[in-house]
Amino acid sequence: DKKQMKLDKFFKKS
Amino acid sequence: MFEARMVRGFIIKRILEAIKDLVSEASWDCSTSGMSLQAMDTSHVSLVSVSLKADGFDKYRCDRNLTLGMNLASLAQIVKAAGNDDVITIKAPDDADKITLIFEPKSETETWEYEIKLMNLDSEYLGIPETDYSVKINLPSHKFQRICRDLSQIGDSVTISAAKDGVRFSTTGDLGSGNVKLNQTASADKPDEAVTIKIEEPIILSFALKYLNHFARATALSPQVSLSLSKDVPLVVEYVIHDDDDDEIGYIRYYLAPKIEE
Repeated sequence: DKKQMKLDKFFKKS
Repeated sequence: MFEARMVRGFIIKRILEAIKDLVSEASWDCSTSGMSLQAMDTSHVSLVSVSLKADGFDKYRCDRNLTLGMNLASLAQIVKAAGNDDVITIKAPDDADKITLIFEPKSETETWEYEIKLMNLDSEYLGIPETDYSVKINLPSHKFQRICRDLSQIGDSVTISAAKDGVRFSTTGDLGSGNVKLNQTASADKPDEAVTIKIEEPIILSFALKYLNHFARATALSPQVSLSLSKDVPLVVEYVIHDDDDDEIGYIRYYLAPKIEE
């Protein structure tokens, strides 16, 4: 099964 | 003082319809260059970014930068009451704790006025890195809407694979499987109906159809949609908004984190 990634992993808080 | 007047008020109606079920609360940032909004859904899987240029409004005045935090579902509910041909004006004083929405039916001598309370929201801005995407697909927005809708009858996720011979959208579920193959169109007679595929590097990525179906609610904003993909990064689905002269006046961009093998 595939796992849903979250955006926090790709985009940095600014 | 902030004042933004849009004669084609249906654009504002359609923008709100396209975002209200994805993000419940968000802040509009207003500056001399225009209005923008960035918000993630509560699960942090997708993000919506809206931009409307000041030039896209028929009248635009912003004396100092403002952040207008609001419940988007409430705003959408009120704006839904405006007719498709209505002129919509958004007004706020500099120290606003509410905004005023004014709807003016074109052919009539009436004015509808609503006030909406503003909220203090802890906005969390995400820096979206500049990315050179390996694949960019432009296709008719109604075709993308249909692909997402029809494949979600079969499965929960879609796998997008792009290679030299075209782009394939496929899904599997308990019922069986389904796939759609798109090839680049040859002629440029009808630009709105064109499919163009630019591939630097072949990719294969999976995404949740639930979110893509949300994004497809922006279909009425633009005849074309673009999908930008690279290995193991979020997908970008962009609807560019044009005015009557076909000049770009803004966009809705949706970002969606991929699903990966565990």
